[in-house]
Amino acid sequence: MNIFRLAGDMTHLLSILVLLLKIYATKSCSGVSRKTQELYAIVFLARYLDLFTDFISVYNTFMKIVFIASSLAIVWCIRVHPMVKRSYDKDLDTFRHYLLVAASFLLALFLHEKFTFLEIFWAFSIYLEAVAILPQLVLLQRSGNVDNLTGQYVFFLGAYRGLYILNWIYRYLTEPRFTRWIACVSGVVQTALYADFFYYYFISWKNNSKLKLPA
Amino acid sequence: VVKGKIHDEL
Repeated sequence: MNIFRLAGDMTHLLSILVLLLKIYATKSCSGVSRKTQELYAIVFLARYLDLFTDFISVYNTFMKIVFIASSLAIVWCIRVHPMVKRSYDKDLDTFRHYLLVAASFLLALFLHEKFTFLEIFWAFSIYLEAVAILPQLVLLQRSGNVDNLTGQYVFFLGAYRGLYILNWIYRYLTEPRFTRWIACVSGVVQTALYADFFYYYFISWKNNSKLKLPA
Repeated sequence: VVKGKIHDEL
């Protein structure tokens, strides 16, 4: 575990806390894509199937359970909680996310490290995570104005991806046999998707103005 | 890399 990986995990955790805080404090999920949240729940459930077969560390196991539980809690809030549910605007959240699920699974069937049940679901989760933010980014772009907490949620998610790239560079330089193409290439694609958002996030930060995305 | 423990990241 290096400092970049730890910082990446912490910003990932922070992003989820910011999102939960937003939903809890405002009893609203306006600006939040339910589809992205459902994709993340699928990502964690598919990836952490190894919770029952492989033990890495107490830290890993704990974080896996936190990620699964928190992603399910967020989906539950948006789908079931009476007040939060009312604030969900399904007309803005129209991304056909099932296409992402289908494409990721198909890709995992062809591109995986081993042709086993766990490995295919692991690869599937990596591909799906890479594109899972798309419904959220499209929703933000369509609604134009982004509230502070939602903006910070996406910012921390992007920061987490950026830090994971630094982690891989560090591991590549320090571990003699560090090669993991699937995770690294997908991770770079995933981070690139945030580039546009980051550009406007920094402009609004520099000008001390509200974050606005161009239509 | 220990076999079966390649996925040591989250």
